[in-house]
Amino acid sequence: TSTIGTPSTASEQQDELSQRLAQLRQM
Amino acid sequence: AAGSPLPPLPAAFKAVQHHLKTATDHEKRDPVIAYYCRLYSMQTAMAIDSKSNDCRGFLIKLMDLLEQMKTQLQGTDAITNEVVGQAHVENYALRLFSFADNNDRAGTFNKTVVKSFYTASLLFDVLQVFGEISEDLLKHRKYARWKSAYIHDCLRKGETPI
Repeated sequence: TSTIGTPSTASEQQDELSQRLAQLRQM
Repeated sequence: AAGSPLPPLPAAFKAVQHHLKTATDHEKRDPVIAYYCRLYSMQTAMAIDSKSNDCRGFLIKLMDLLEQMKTQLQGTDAITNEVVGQAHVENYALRLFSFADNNDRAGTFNKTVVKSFYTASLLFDVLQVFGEISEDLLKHRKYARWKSAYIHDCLRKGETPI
């Protein structure tokens, strides 16, 4: 279970970009 | 927006190199075109690689730039309303296509015609940010891409296009 943290960091970073993209298109 | 705010393009994002160049070319002339070219590049590049350091760094800068453009262009309908934006990009692409096609049919072959066909084909790509593009536009894109390559090749070899 100790390796779970690493991929979630990468996906969080991707999520942040996806969220910003979604917000950009909502305004 | 002065100078070039983006870092060098990572090799993985070569597929959007020309769309980003089209954005820069239209920065002053037509910021709406510049904005949607960058939006298309952002979406496409994110799907390629948003994890490696250089790619993520580039994407963050591109996103900063898009957000900055959106703020600067708040009074522009084609930016705040994507339906208007779609019509703007489509009309622009079709106008470029017609310009190139009319010249081609009149027997005028030069770099401007090549560039117009090619830029039109890139803008048909950009229309994908609004959803799937129609069969008709797909045909236009294929024809424009083929024509630009063909005329470019003829000019390079000193041959007359047929």
